[in-house]
Amino acid sequence: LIVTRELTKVYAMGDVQVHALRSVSLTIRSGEYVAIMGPSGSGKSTLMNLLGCLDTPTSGAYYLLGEDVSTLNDNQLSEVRNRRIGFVFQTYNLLPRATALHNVQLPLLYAHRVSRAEARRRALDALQQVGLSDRAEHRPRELSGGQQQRVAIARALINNPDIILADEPTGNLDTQSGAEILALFDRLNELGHTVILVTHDHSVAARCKRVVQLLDGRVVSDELNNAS
Amino acid sequence: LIVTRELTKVYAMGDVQVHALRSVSLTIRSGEYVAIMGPSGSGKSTLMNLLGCLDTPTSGAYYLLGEDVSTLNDNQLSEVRNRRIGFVFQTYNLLPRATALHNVQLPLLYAHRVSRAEARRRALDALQQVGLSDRAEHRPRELSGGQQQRVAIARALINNPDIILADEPTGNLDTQSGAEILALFDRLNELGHTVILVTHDHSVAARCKRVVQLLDGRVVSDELNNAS
Ligand SMILES: Nc1ncnc2c1ncn2[C@@H]1O[C@H](COP(=O)(O)OP(=O)(O)OP(=O)(O)O)[C@@H](O)[C@H]1O
Ligand SMILES: Nc1ncnc2c1ncn2[C@@H]1O[C@H](COP(=O)(O)OP(=O)(O)OP(=O)(O)O)[C@@H](O)[C@H]1O
Ligand SMILES: [Mg+2]
Ligand SMILES: [Mg+2]
Repeated sequence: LIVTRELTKVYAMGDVQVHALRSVSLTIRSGEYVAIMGPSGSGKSTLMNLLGCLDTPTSGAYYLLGEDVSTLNDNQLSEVRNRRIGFVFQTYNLLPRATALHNVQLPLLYAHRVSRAEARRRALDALQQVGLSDRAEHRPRELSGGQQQRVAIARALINNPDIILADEPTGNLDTQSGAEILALFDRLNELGHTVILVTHDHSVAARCKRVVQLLDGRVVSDELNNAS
Repeated sequence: LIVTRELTKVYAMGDVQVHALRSVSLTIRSGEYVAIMGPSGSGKSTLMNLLGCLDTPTSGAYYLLGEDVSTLNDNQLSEVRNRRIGFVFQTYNLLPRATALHNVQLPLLYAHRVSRAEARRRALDALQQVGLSDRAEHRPRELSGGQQQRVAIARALINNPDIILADEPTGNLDTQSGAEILALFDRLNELGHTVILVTHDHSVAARCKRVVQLLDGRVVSDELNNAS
Protein backbone atom coordinates (compact mmCIF):
# COMPACT_ATOMS: atom_id res chain seq x y z
CA LEU A 1 0.00 0.00 0.00
CA ILE A 2 2.66 2.48 1.12
CA VAL A 3 6.31 2.05 0.13
CA THR A 4 8.93 4.73 0.72
CA ARG A 5 12.43 4.32 -0.58
CA GLU A 6 15.20 6.43 0.92
CA LEU A 7 12.79 9.31 1.49
CA THR A 8 14.76 12.42 2.35
CA LYS A 9 13.78 15.99 3.26
CA VAL A 10 16.34 18.72 3.66
CA TYR A 11 15.52 22.36 4.43
CA ALA A 12 18.05 25.00 3.45
CA MET A 13 18.27 27.84 6.01
CA GLY A 14 20.81 30.24 4.59
CA ASP A 15 24.04 28.26 4.64
CA VAL A 16 22.76 25.72 7.16
CA GLN A 17 21.02 22.53 6.06
CA VAL A 18 18.36 21.01 8.28
CA HIS A 19 18.03 17.27 7.60
CA ALA A 20 14.43 16.73 8.71
CA LEU A 21 14.23 13.23 7.22
CA ARG A 22 17.18 11.07 6.18
CA SER A 23 16.74 8.18 3.82
CA VAL A 24 13.60 6.64 5.31
CA SER A 25 12.54 3.35 3.73
CA LEU A 26 9.27 1.93 5.06
CA THR A 27 6.67 -0.51 3.83
CA ILE A 28 3.15 -0.33 5.27
CA ARG A 29 0.54 -2.79 4.03
CA SER A 30 -3.16 -2.24 3.68
CA GLY A 31 -4.97 -2.60 7.01
CA GLU A 32 -1.94 -2.06 9.24
CA TYR A 33 -2.16 -0.09 12.51
CA VAL A 34 1.13 1.76 13.00
CA ALA A 35 2.37 4.17 15.68
CA ILE A 36 5.19 6.56 14.83
CA MET A 37 7.13 7.80 17.84
CA GLY A 38 10.25 9.82 18.49
CA PRO A 39 11.56 12.96 20.18
CA SER A 40 10.31 16.44 19.39
CA GLY A 41 11.92 17.48 16.09
CA SER A 42 12.82 13.96 14.96
CA GLY A 43 10.89 14.17 11.66
CA LYS A 44 7.50 12.61 12.44
CA SER A 45 5.31 15.40 11.01
CA THR A 46 7.67 15.75 8.06
CA LEU A 47 7.18 12.05 7.30
CA MET A 48 3.40 12.31 7.74
CA ASN A 49 3.21 15.28 5.36
CA LEU A 50 5.09 13.28 2.73
CA LEU A 51 2.87 10.21 3.22
CA GLY A 52 -0.20 12.43 2.97
CA CYS A 53 0.98 13.94 -0.33
CA LEU A 54 1.01 17.38 1.28
CA ASP A 55 4.70 17.87 0.63
CA THR A 56 7.35 16.53 -1.75
CA PRO A 57 10.67 14.96 -0.73
CA THR A 58 14.09 16.39 -1.53
CA SER A 59 15.07 12.94 -2.80
CA GLY A 60 13.87 9.33 -2.62
CA ALA A 61 10.63 7.78 -3.79
CA TYR A 62 7.12 7.30 -2.45
CA TYR A 63 4.82 4.69 -3.94
CA LEU A 64 1.19 4.88 -2.86
CA LEU A 65 -1.11 2.06 -3.96
CA GLY A 66 1.50 1.07 -6.53
CA GLU A 67 1.88 4.55 -8.06
CA ASP A 68 4.98 6.70 -7.87
CA VAL A 69 3.51 9.81 -6.27
CA SER A 70 6.04 12.08 -8.02
CA THR A 71 4.49 11.15 -11.40
CA LEU A 72 0.98 12.27 -10.42
CA ASN A 73 -0.27 15.65 -11.63
CA ASP A 74 -2.00 18.16 -9.35
CA ASN A 75 -5.50 16.89 -10.08
CA GLN A 76 -4.54 13.31 -9.40
CA LEU A 77 -2.76 14.32 -6.18
CA SER A 78 -5.72 16.28 -4.89
CA GLU A 79 -8.01 13.38 -5.79
CA VAL A 80 -5.82 11.02 -3.72
CA ARG A 81 -5.69 13.46 -0.80
CA ASN A 82 -9.42 13.98 -0.83
CA ARG A 83 -10.65 10.44 -1.39
CA ARG A 84 -8.03 7.97 -0.20
CA ILE A 85 -6.42 9.79 2.72
CA GLY A 86 -7.85 11.33 5.90
CA PHE A 87 -5.32 13.64 7.56
CA VAL A 88 -5.46 14.94 11.13
CA PHE A 89 -2.95 17.78 11.45
CA GLN A 90 -0.89 18.38 14.60
CA THR A 91 -2.21 21.95 14.55
CA TYR A 92 -5.72 21.05 13.26
CA ASN A 93 -5.77 23.59 10.39
CA LEU A 94 -9.48 24.36 10.75
CA LEU A 95 -11.00 27.22 8.76
CA PRO A 96 -11.29 29.91 11.45
CA ARG A 97 -14.44 31.55 10.11
CA ALA A 98 -16.41 28.36 9.43
CA THR A 99 -18.44 26.47 11.99
CA ALA A 100 -17.43 23.02 13.23
CA LEU A 101 -20.17 21.55 11.01
CA HIS A 102 -18.96 23.34 7.94
CA ASN A 103 -15.32 22.44 8.61
CA VAL A 104 -16.28 18.76 8.85
CA GLN A 105 -18.39 18.86 5.66
CA LEU A 106 -15.68 20.44 3.54
CA PRO A 107 -14.02 17.24 2.20
CA LEU A 108 -17.43 15.89 1.17
CA LEU A 109 -18.49 19.07 -0.59
CA TYR A 110 -15.10 19.23 -2.29
CA ALA A 111 -15.52 15.66 -3.58
CA HIS A 112 -18.78 16.70 -5.28
CA ARG A 113 -20.32 13.32 -4.79
CA VAL A 114 -23.09 13.93 -2.26
CA SER A 115 -25.89 16.45 -1.98
CA ARG A 116 -25.59 19.31 0.50
CA ALA A 117 -28.29 17.70 2.63
CA GLU A 118 -26.43 14.39 2.71
CA ALA A 119 -23.11 16.16 3.47
CA ARG A 120 -24.75 17.92 6.41
CA ARG A 121 -26.26 14.68 7.69
CA ARG A 122 -22.94 12.84 7.51
CA ALA A 123 -21.07 15.72 9.14
CA LEU A 124 -23.53 15.76 12.06
CA ASP A 125 -23.01 12.01 12.39
CA ALA A 126 -19.21 12.42 12.38
CA LEU A 127 -19.45 15.13 15.04
CA GLN A 128 -21.59 12.85 17.16
CA GLN A 129 -18.94 10.12 16.87
CA VAL A 130 -16.38 12.46 18.45
CA GLY A 131 -18.81 13.69 21.11
CA LEU A 132 -19.43 17.14 19.66
CA SER A 133 -23.07 17.15 18.49
CA ASP A 134 -23.77 20.15 20.69
CA ARG A 135 -20.87 22.17 19.27
CA ALA A 136 -21.81 22.00 15.55
CA GLU A 137 -22.43 25.73 15.23
CA HIS A 138 -19.35 26.89 17.16
CA ARG A 139 -16.43 28.37 15.28
CA PRO A 140 -12.90 27.22 16.19
CA ARG A 141 -12.22 30.11 18.56
CA GLU A 142 -15.43 29.22 20.39
CA LEU A 143 -14.16 25.72 21.02
CA SER A 144 -11.72 24.34 23.56
CA GLY A 145 -8.36 22.95 22.34
CA GLY A 146 -9.51 19.37 22.63
CA GLN A 147 -12.79 20.19 20.88
CA GLN A 148 -10.89 21.72 17.93
CA GLN A 149 -8.78 18.57 17.82
CA ARG A 150 -11.90 16.42 17.68
CA VAL A 151 -13.39 18.53 14.86
CA ALA A 152 -10.16 17.96 12.91
CA ILE A 153 -10.53 14.21 13.53
CA ALA A 154 -14.19 14.16 12.40
CA ARG A 155 -13.21 16.05 9.23
CA ALA A 156 -10.47 13.53 8.45
CA LEU A 157 -12.90 10.61 8.71
CA ILE A 158 -15.85 12.04 6.79
CA ASN A 159 -14.84 10.71 3.38
CA ASN A 160 -14.35 7.21 4.81
CA PRO A 161 -10.73 7.18 3.60
CA ASP A 162 -8.67 4.00 3.11
CA ILE A 163 -5.74 5.53 4.94
CA ILE A 164 -5.95 7.59 8.13
CA LEU A 165 -2.88 9.68 8.98
CA ALA A 166 -3.25 11.28 12.41
CA ASP A 167 -0.51 13.51 13.83
CA GLU A 168 -0.83 13.47 17.65
CA PRO A 169 -4.63 12.97 17.63
CA THR A 170 -4.95 12.80 21.42
CA GLY A 171 -2.37 15.43 22.40
CA ASN A 172 -4.98 17.81 23.80
CA LEU A 173 -7.48 15.26 25.07
CA ASP A 174 -8.10 14.00 28.57
CA THR A 175 -7.88 10.25 29.18
CA GLN A 176 -11.58 9.67 28.62
CA SER A 177 -11.97 11.66 25.38
CA GLY A 178 -8.65 10.24 24.17
CA ALA A 179 -9.87 6.69 24.82
CA GLU A 180 -13.05 7.39 22.82
CA ILE A 181 -11.02 8.64 19.86
CA LEU A 182 -8.68 5.65 20.02
CA ALA A 183 -11.66 3.27 20.21
CA LEU A 184 -12.91 4.95 17.03
CA PHE A 185 -9.53 4.36 15.32
CA ASP A 186 -9.50 0.74 16.58
CA ARG A 187 -12.93 0.17 15.00
CA LEU A 188 -11.87 1.72 11.70
CA ASN A 189 -8.79 -0.51 11.66
CA GLU A 190 -10.96 -3.59 12.32
CA LEU A 191 -13.05 -2.54 9.33
CA GLY A 192 -9.92 -2.63 7.17
CA HIS A 193 -8.71 0.97 7.17
CA THR A 194 -4.98 1.57 7.41
CA VAL A 195 -4.26 3.74 10.47
CA ILE A 196 -0.95 5.54 11.01
CA LEU A 197 -0.71 7.65 14.18
CA VAL A 198 2.07 9.88 15.44
CA THR A 199 2.04 9.84 19.19
CA HIS A 200 4.24 10.73 22.15
CA ASP A 201 2.05 8.60 24.42
CA HIS A 202 3.30 5.07 25.05
CA SER A 203 -0.15 3.89 26.08
CA VAL A 204 -1.48 5.02 22.69
CA ALA A 205 1.35 3.27 20.85
CA ALA A 206 0.61 0.11 22.86
CA ARG A 207 -2.78 -0.19 21.11
CA CYS A 208 -1.23 -0.16 17.65
CA LYS A 209 0.10 -3.33 16.07
CA ARG A 210 3.49 -1.92 15.09
CA VAL A 211 5.71 0.88 16.39
CA VAL A 212 8.21 2.79 14.25
CA GLN A 213 10.70 4.99 16.14
CA LEU A 214 12.36 8.01 14.55
CA LEU A 215 15.46 9.79 15.82
CA ASP A 216 17.13 12.70 14.03
CA GLY A 217 15.22 12.00 10.83
CA ARG A 218 16.02 8.27 10.65
CA VAL A 219 14.08 5.12 11.50
CA VAL A 220 15.94 3.57 14.44
CA SER A 221 13.48 0.85 15.32
CA ASP A 222 10.47 -0.85 13.68
CA GLU A 223 8.85 -3.54 15.82
CA LEU A 224 5.61 -5.45 16.00
CA ASN A 225 3.70 -4.95 19.23
CA ASN A 226 3.72 -8.37 20.86
CA ALA A 227 1.19 -7.34 23.43
CA SER A 228 -1.61 -6.84 20.89
CA LEU B 1 -1.87 35.69 46.06
CA ILE B 2 -4.78 34.55 43.87
CA VAL B 3 -8.34 34.56 45.19
CA THR B 4 -11.36 33.95 42.96
CA ARG B 5 -14.87 34.29 44.30
CA GLU B 6 -17.71 32.67 42.38
CA LEU B 7 -15.96 33.30 39.10
CA THR B 8 -18.38 32.68 36.26
CA LYS B 9 -18.09 32.81 32.47
CA VAL B 10 -21.10 32.43 30.22
CA TYR B 11 -21.01 32.68 26.42
CA ALA B 12 -24.20 33.58 24.61
CA MET B 13 -24.58 31.69 21.31
CA GLY B 14 -27.81 32.96 19.85
CA ASP B 15 -30.46 31.74 22.27
CA VAL B 16 -28.19 29.08 23.82
CA GLN B 17 -26.02 29.87 26.83
CA VAL B 18 -22.70 28.05 27.24
CA HIS B 19 -21.67 27.99 30.90
CA ALA B 20 -17.91 27.65 30.47
CA LEU B 21 -17.18 28.36 34.15
CA ARG B 22 -19.70 28.23 36.99
CA SER B 23 -19.05 29.96 40.27
CA VAL B 24 -15.42 28.92 40.79
CA SER B 25 -13.94 29.97 44.14
CA LEU B 26 -10.26 29.17 44.56
CA THR B 27 -7.42 30.41 46.73
CA ILE B 28 -3.85 29.89 45.55
CA ARG B 29 -1.02 31.15 47.74
CA SER B 30 2.33 32.44 46.63
CA GLY B 31 4.75 29.62 45.83
CA GLU B 32 2.14 26.94 45.27
CA TYR B 33 2.48 24.29 42.51
CA VAL B 34 -0.97 23.47 41.23
CA ALA B 35 -2.23 21.16 38.47
CA ILE B 36 -5.64 21.82 36.92
CA MET B 37 -7.23 18.77 35.32
CA GLY B 38 -10.56 17.88 33.79
CA PRO B 39 -12.22 16.64 30.61
CA SER B 40 -11.97 18.42 27.28
CA GLY B 41 -14.35 21.39 27.41
CA SER B 42 -14.59 21.51 31.22
CA GLY B 43 -13.40 25.14 31.51
CA LYS B 44 -9.65 24.85 32.19
CA SER B 45 -8.46 27.30 29.52
CA THR B 46 -11.33 29.63 30.36
CA LEU B 47 -10.15 29.69 33.99
CA MET B 48 -6.52 30.19 32.95
CA ASN B 49 -7.45 33.13 30.72
CA LEU B 50 -9.27 34.77 33.62
CA LEU B 51 -6.35 34.14 36.02
CA GLY B 52 -3.96 35.56 33.42
CA CYS B 53 -6.04 38.75 33.04
CA LEU B 54 -6.56 37.94 29.37
CA ASP B 55 -10.32 37.83 29.74
CA THR B 56 -12.98 39.19 32.09
CA PRO B 57 -15.61 37.12 33.91
CA THR B 58 -19.35 37.39 33.37
CA SER B 59 -19.74 37.61 37.16
CA GLY B 60 -17.74 36.96 40.31
CA ALA B 61 -14.50 38.50 41.51
CA TYR B 62 -10.79 37.93 41.00
CA TYR B 63 -8.27 39.31 43.45
CA LEU B 64 -4.65 39.16 42.35
CA LEU B 65 -1.99 40.15 44.90
CA GLY B 66 -4.74 41.76 46.96
CA GLU B 67 -6.17 43.88 44.11
CA ASP B 68 -9.58 43.44 42.57
CA VAL B 69 -8.59 42.94 38.95
CA SER B 70 -11.84 44.49 37.68
CA THR B 71 -10.76 47.85 39.16
CA LEU B 72 -7.47 47.97 37.20
CA ASN B 73 -7.27 50.13 34.11
CA ASP B 74 -5.79 48.91 30.81
CA ASN B 75 -2.27 50.14 31.57
CA GLN B 76 -2.24 48.50 34.97
CA LEU B 77 -3.59 45.25 33.50
CA SER B 78 -0.99 45.13 30.78
CA GLU B 79 1.70 45.89 33.37
CA VAL B 80 0.52 42.90 35.47
CA ARG B 81 0.37 40.64 32.43
CA ASN B 82 3.81 41.64 31.27
CA ARG B 83 5.70 41.69 34.55
CA ARG B 84 3.96 39.42 37.05
CA ILE B 85 2.54 36.66 34.87
CA GLY B 86 4.14 34.30 32.35
CA PHE B 87 1.49 32.65 30.17
CA VAL B 88 1.96 29.56 27.98
CA PHE B 89 -1.04 29.28 25.65
CA GLN B 90 -2.56 25.95 24.65
CA THR B 91 -2.13 27.04 21.03
CA TYR B 92 1.20 28.89 21.60
CA ASN B 93 0.16 32.16 19.88
CA LEU B 94 3.59 32.84 18.41
CA LEU B 95 4.04 35.68 15.93
CA PRO B 96 4.17 33.77 12.64
CA ARG B 97 6.57 36.10 10.86
CA ALA B 98 9.06 36.54 13.71
CA THR B 99 11.91 34.17 14.48
CA ALA B 100 11.94 32.03 17.64
CA LEU B 101 14.52 34.44 19.12
CA HIS B 102 12.38 37.47 18.42
CA ASN B 103 9.23 35.81 19.75
CA VAL B 104 11.03 35.02 23.01
CA GLN B 105 12.45 38.56 23.36
CA LEU B 106 9.11 40.27 22.88
CA PRO B 107 8.01 40.49 26.56
CA LEU B 108 11.42 41.97 27.50
CA LEU B 109 11.37 44.56 24.74
CA TYR B 110 7.80 45.44 25.64
CA ALA B 111 8.78 45.99 29.30
CA HIS B 112 11.35 48.58 28.16
CA ARG B 113 13.67 47.74 30.99
CA VAL B 114 16.61 46.10 29.25
CA SER B 115 18.78 47.03 26.27
CA ARG B 116 18.28 45.21 22.97
CA ALA B 117 21.63 43.46 23.47
CA GLU B 118 20.61 42.26 26.93
CA ALA B 119 17.17 41.14 25.63
CA ARG B 120 18.87 39.11 22.91
CA ARG B 121 21.30 37.53 25.40
CA ARG B 122 18.51 36.57 27.79
CA ALA B 123 16.36 35.20 24.96
CA LEU B 124 19.22 33.00 23.75
CA ASP B 125 19.65 31.77 27.31
CA ALA B 126 15.91 30.99 27.60
CA LEU B 127 16.01 29.09 24.29
CA GLN B 128 18.95 27.09 25.56
CA GLN B 129 16.99 26.16 28.68
CA VAL B 130 14.29 24.59 26.51
CA GLY B 131 16.81 22.88 24.23
CA LEU B 132 16.37 25.13 21.20
CA SER B 133 19.64 27.10 20.85
CA ASP B 134 20.01 25.78 17.31
CA ARG B 135 16.52 26.91 16.27
CA ALA B 136 16.79 30.60 17.23
CA GLU B 137 16.47 31.85 13.65
CA HIS B 138 13.59 29.56 12.61
CA ARG B 139 10.13 30.99 12.21
CA PRO B 140 7.18 29.06 13.70
CA ARG B 141 6.29 27.27 10.47
CA GLU B 142 9.89 26.08 10.26
CA LEU B 143 9.60 24.44 13.65
CA SER B 144 8.04 21.17 14.76
CA GLY B 145 4.91 21.27 16.97
CA GLY B 146 6.89 20.51 20.10
CA GLN B 147 9.53 23.10 19.19
CA GLN B 148 6.83 25.77 18.84
CA GLN B 149 5.50 24.74 22.23
CA ARG B 150 8.95 25.14 23.75
CA VAL B 151 9.40 28.60 22.21
CA ALA B 152 6.09 29.59 23.83
CA ILE B 153 7.41 28.30 27.16
CA ALA B 154 10.71 30.19 26.84
CA ARG B 155 8.79 33.37 26.03
CA ALA B 156 6.58 32.95 29.13
CA LEU B 157 9.63 32.64 31.39
CA ILE B 158 11.78 35.45 29.99
CA ASN B 159 10.50 38.18 32.33
CA ASN B 160 11.09 35.96 35.38
CA PRO B 161 7.41 36.29 36.35
CA ASP B 162 6.08 35.59 39.88
CA ILE B 163 3.26 33.50 38.47
CA ILE B 164 3.57 30.96 35.67
CA LEU B 165 0.32 29.89 34.01
CA ALA B 166 0.92 27.05 31.54
CA ASP B 167 -1.96 25.55 29.55
CA GLU B 168 -0.96 22.00 28.55
CA PRO B 169 2.80 22.79 28.34
CA THR B 170 3.81 19.21 27.47
CA GLY B 171 0.91 18.25 25.18
CA ASN B 172 3.11 18.02 22.10
CA LEU B 173 6.31 16.85 23.73
CA ASP B 174 7.83 13.39 23.93
CA THR B 175 8.58 11.98 27.38
CA GLN B 176 12.17 13.23 27.42
CA SER B 177 11.49 16.82 26.27
CA GLY B 178 8.44 16.91 28.53
CA ALA B 179 10.53 15.82 31.51
CA GLU B 180 13.04 18.60 30.79
CA ILE B 181 10.29 21.21 30.74
CA LEU B 182 8.77 19.88 33.95
CA ALA B 183 12.19 19.89 35.64
CA LEU B 184 12.42 23.55 34.63
CA PHE B 185 9.03 24.28 36.24
CA ASP B 186 10.04 22.30 39.36
CA ARG B 187 13.19 24.47 39.69
CA LEU B 188 11.20 27.68 39.26
CA ASN B 189 8.77 26.53 41.93
CA GLU B 190 11.67 25.74 44.31
CA LEU B 191 12.89 29.31 43.69
CA GLY B 192 9.53 30.60 44.91
CA HIS B 193 7.55 31.10 41.71
CA THR B 194 3.88 30.14 41.74
CA VAL B 195 3.26 27.53 39.04
CA ILE B 196 -0.21 26.64 37.76
CA LEU B 197 -0.36 24.02 34.99
CA VAL B 198 -3.28 22.67 33.05
CA THR B 199 -2.58 19.10 32.12
CA HIS B 200 -4.37 15.96 30.91
CA ASP B 201 -1.38 13.86 31.95
CA HIS B 202 -1.65 12.23 35.37
CA SER B 203 2.11 11.80 35.61
CA VAL B 204 2.52 15.57 35.16
CA ALA B 205 -0.13 16.29 37.80
CA ALA B 206 1.67 13.89 40.15
CA ARG B 207 4.66 16.26 40.28
CA CYS B 208 2.54 19.19 41.42
CA LYS B 209 1.70 19.72 45.08
CA ARG B 210 -2.02 20.16 44.60
CA VAL B 211 -4.54 19.00 42.01
CA VAL B 212 -7.77 20.87 41.18
CA GLN B 213 -10.31 18.96 39.05
CA LEU B 214 -12.86 20.73 36.88
CA LEU B 215 -16.00 19.19 35.44
CA ASP B 216 -18.58 21.12 33.40
CA GLY B 217 -17.19 24.45 34.56
CA ARG B 218 -17.13 23.65 38.30
CA VAL B 219 -14.41 22.62 40.73
CA VAL B 220 -15.30 19.08 41.78
CA SER B 221 -12.15 18.23 43.69
CA ASP B 222 -9.20 20.11 45.19
CA GLU B 223 -6.65 17.88 46.91
CA LEU B 224 -3.09 18.05 48.09
CA ASN B 225 -0.79 15.51 46.45
CA ASN B 226 0.26 13.22 49.24
CA ALA B 227 2.94 11.61 47.18
CA SER B 228 5.05 14.77 46.91
N1 LIG C 1 -15.99 32.03 22.67
C1 LIG C 1 -16.75 30.97 23.04
N2 LIG C 1 -18.06 30.93 22.71
C2 LIG C 1 -18.83 29.87 23.07
N3 LIG C 1 -18.40 28.82 23.77
C3 LIG C 1 -17.09 28.80 24.13
C4 LIG C 1 -16.21 29.86 23.78
N4 LIG C 1 -14.97 29.55 24.26
C5 LIG C 1 -15.09 28.36 24.90
N5 LIG C 1 -16.37 27.90 24.81
C6 LIG C 1 -16.90 26.67 25.40
O1 LIG C 1 -16.60 26.71 26.79
C7 LIG C 1 -16.26 25.40 27.25
C8 LIG C 1 -14.95 25.45 28.02
O2 LIG C 1 -13.90 25.72 27.15
P1 LIG C 1 -12.36 25.61 27.60
O3 LIG C 1 -11.53 26.06 26.45
O4 LIG C 1 -12.17 26.34 28.89
O5 LIG C 1 -12.20 24.06 27.88
P2 LIG C 1 -10.92 23.23 28.33
O6 LIG C 1 -11.21 22.62 29.64
O7 LIG C 1 -9.69 24.08 28.22
O8 LIG C 1 -10.85 22.07 27.25
P3 LIG C 1 -9.58 21.34 26.53
O9 LIG C 1 -9.06 20.38 27.52
O10 LIG C 1 -10.27 20.66 25.36
O11 LIG C 1 -8.63 22.38 26.11
C9 LIG C 1 -16.19 24.49 26.03
O12 LIG C 1 -17.31 23.62 26.04
C10 LIG C 1 -16.22 25.43 24.84
O13 LIG C 1 -16.99 24.91 23.74
N1 LIG D 1 10.19 24.65 6.92
C1 LIG D 1 11.23 24.24 7.69
N2 LIG D 1 12.42 24.85 7.57
C2 LIG D 1 13.47 24.46 8.34
N3 LIG D 1 13.44 23.46 9.24
C3 LIG D 1 12.26 22.82 9.40
C4 LIG D 1 11.10 23.17 8.66
N4 LIG D 1 10.07 22.37 9.05
C5 LIG D 1 10.58 21.56 9.98
N5 LIG D 1 11.88 21.82 10.21
C6 LIG D 1 12.77 21.13 11.14
O1 LIG D 1 12.73 19.74 10.81
C7 LIG D 1 12.79 18.94 11.99
C8 LIG D 1 11.67 17.92 11.98
O2 LIG D 1 10.43 18.57 12.12
P1 LIG D 1 9.09 17.75 12.38
O3 LIG D 1 7.97 18.75 12.41
O4 LIG D 1 8.96 16.64 11.41
O5 LIG D 1 9.33 17.12 13.83
P2 LIG D 1 8.37 16.23 14.73
O6 LIG D 1 9.03 14.91 14.93
O7 LIG D 1 7.00 16.24 14.17
O8 LIG D 1 8.39 16.99 16.13
P3 LIG D 1 7.23 17.23 17.24
O9 LIG D 1 7.09 15.96 17.99
O10 LIG D 1 7.80 18.34 18.05
O11 LIG D 1 5.98 17.63 16.51
C9 LIG D 1 12.72 19.90 13.18
O12 LIG D 1 13.99 19.95 13.80
C10 LIG D 1 12.33 21.23 12.59
O13 LIG D 1 12.98 22.33 13.22
MG1 LIG E 1 5.22 17.04 14.78
MG1 LIG F 1 -8.07 24.09 26.96
